[in-house]
Order: sequence, then C-alpha cells, then structure tokens
Amino acid sequence: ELEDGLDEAFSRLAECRANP
Amino acid sequence: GGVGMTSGSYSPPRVVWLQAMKAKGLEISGTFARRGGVIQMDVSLTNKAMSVMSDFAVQFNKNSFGMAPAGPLQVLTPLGPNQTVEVSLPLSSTGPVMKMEPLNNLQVAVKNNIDVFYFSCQYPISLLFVEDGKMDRQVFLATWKDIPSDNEAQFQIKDCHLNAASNKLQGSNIFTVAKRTVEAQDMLYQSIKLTNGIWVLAELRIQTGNPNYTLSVKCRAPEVSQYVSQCYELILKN
Repeated sequence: ELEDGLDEAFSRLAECRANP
Repeated sequence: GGVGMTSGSYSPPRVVWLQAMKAKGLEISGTFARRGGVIQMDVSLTNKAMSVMSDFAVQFNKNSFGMAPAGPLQVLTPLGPNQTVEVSLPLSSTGPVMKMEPLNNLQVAVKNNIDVFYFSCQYPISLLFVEDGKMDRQVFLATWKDIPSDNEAQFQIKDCHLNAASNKLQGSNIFTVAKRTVEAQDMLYQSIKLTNGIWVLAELRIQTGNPNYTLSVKCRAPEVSQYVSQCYELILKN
C-alpha cells in the first residue's frame, strides 16, 4: 500500500511540475 | 578535450597544473578520478631541468570539502632529466575544511630537493558523489517538498543526444529514484549524496526530440547547485 502511495505521489509530482 | 570516461565515474581530461618555467624545471599535470569509492589524484611529474629531482612531498591547503592526501606522494626513485613519473595519490575527504572560491578549488604545494612550488586546480564535485547516494523514495518526496522553492536552481543542458542518460549518470553516483513520462517528457527524479553528507535532489526533464534538457536542482546548501549542474553537463557529454 505504501509503495502504491509513493508511485502515485511521484506521478502527481511529475504532473504538477510538467503543468504548473 | 579528452574523453575521460572509463567504465564508471567521470574523470576530467588531464591538464597541466604547474608549468616547468614557473617551477625550476618541474612540470606537473594531472587529473582526478573516483575508483571503487576512493578519490584519486593522478599526477604526472616531469623533470625538465638539467639535474636530478628527489625528495618529493605534497600538501593541500584547507578546502571546501576537506580533501587531503591520504598517503605520501610515492616517487620511489630520483627523477632524472627528461624523465616522467606517474603517481596516483589517494585522497580522503576528512581533512580541515575552509570554504574556497570557487567551491571546488584546491591549493596544492609540492616540494622536491630544489624548492617548494604552489599551484591551484579545480576538480569536478562528482568526485564527492558517494556510492550510497540513492535516497529512499519516501524520504525523497518529503525532502523535495520540504526544501523551499528559493533553494531551487534551474539549468539548461544543451545538445545532449543520449538514450541512456540515467545509466550514464548512475556510473557517477547520480541515482534515479523515480521516472515518470508526462506528455512526451521524461521526468527523472534523482538523488546525490556528497562525502560531507549533503544531499542534492534533482529533476531532469527530457523532452522527446529535444536535445536540450532542463535540470532543476534542490539542495539545502544551494551554493553547490551550479557545481552539480556542471557535473551533469560533463557526464552527459563525455
């Protein structure tokens, strides 16, 4: 579950940085 | 410039650090390398004088990252006129610290039987990137968030034509913690740990078909960021 959460958090970070 | 890449960590091209005309005939050239976790100064000593040189020794001034010789300068036999000797001097990073300008400057004194000579040289701070610099993913996310955006620096790395940037960087202890692709952009989240315990977090953005990469660096000691970006440039282009 933690791993899924971290995967998701990195996806959000990348999305947010690519489209600020 | 020379291609200083062997398998593993980036090593800069060899340069002349001390000219014979300024050192009573002693010419010193060299480079630096990190091999198996050990920092080494690879030095060539050439005798361009007419008499034999002996009794070599080396000392460093205090410097930003505490680099210091970890042993003597091993020139085992006297150096005759027109002879060159190659020496690998292992370095530690636990010597006395004093902030230098530039940060990666090293002031060196070399003595022989004739006199003492001084020179300055600069090293790529990738020498200081340690092998256990892959940050835990959860810690990375928390640290990225925690470091204020004022501490973020952005750099362009132009004309890169690579399809294995991540592998190449890992050879020099720049570790990819996570990779995401967003709208034809690869976003690589990377970590670096310096010998003095400073962590550097980076985002490398590679757009499909665009040879110009964007590097964002976050660090609690933001003065190191420009030196980190120089290392990316050197590693990716060599």
